[in-house]
Amino acid sequence: SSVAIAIHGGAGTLSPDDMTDAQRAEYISTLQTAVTEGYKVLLAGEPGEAAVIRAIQIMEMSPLFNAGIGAVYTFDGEHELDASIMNGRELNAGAVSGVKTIKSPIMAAYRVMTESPHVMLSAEGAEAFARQQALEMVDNTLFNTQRRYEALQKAKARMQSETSAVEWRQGNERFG
Amino acid sequence: TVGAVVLDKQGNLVAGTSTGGMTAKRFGRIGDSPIIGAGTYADNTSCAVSATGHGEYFIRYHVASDICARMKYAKMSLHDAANTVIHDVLLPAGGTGGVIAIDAGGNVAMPFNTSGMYRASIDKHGNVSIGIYK
Repeated sequence: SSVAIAIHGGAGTLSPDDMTDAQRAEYISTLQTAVTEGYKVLLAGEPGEAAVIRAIQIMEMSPLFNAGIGAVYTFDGEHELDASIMNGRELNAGAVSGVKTIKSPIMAAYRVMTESPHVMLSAEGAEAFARQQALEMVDNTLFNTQRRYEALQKAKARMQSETSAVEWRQGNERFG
Repeated sequence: TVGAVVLDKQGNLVAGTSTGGMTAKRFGRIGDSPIIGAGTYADNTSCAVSATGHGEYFIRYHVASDICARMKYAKMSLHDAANTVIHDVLLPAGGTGGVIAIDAGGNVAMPFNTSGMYRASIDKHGNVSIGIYK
């Protein structure tokens, strides 16, 4: 049968003024690489999971997107990552949430789906499972970027100026 | 947040999503990305969906599985199901963001109710499309 792929790198209040032509070209180039590499995997007849992982890992390793390297910071100045994957054949699924030292969260989610009886593992438990699966573990600082660190400072400044938690509605940061 | 949805040569639909979550999040806050049915869903009888946006709304409105359910039970097209949920259900409720979705026929829908979404696709005819803004 024919194959097809779609990818996203996040949504939000994006304005052409927010980025230079060079930055825009970088986004376009990375999206092009991710969608093309995933498509090649499909053309080779490999299972859809391999294509999804290939495309997402390219974006996890890019500092441009809020996933893996380039992830936003938590209030405490760390990175807590989440990921999930689902196959439409037997509705099988895997997910990890709140992980800090797994280099590729989408790969961890895939292993939860294929190597465990569970659908979702979280935090330290998910990390212990990833180590048992011999997935690559890294220091949380691997995911640091200056741009996201500055975004954290701005968000914290706004949080302090808001009068109540209810009114504190995040700006663009609320988008995944 | 990043995501991918595919139709493979065996006719299977697969969806995946990965995220750093929300800036300045506290107290172990989790958004929709790892929640099956909210930020990620796939069913060969309808579609595969990956979402990005204000996670709390995507969880409460179980966006990814709602799109697939509208195809499965209401016999809506992929385009209509995805656009209805993003523009007519989520936006009036205050939920902002978008989805990428694909069906068993290799059709692709990428609706979003914000001013931009980083997105790319290669359809069943091999046509490439890449976009950032509306």
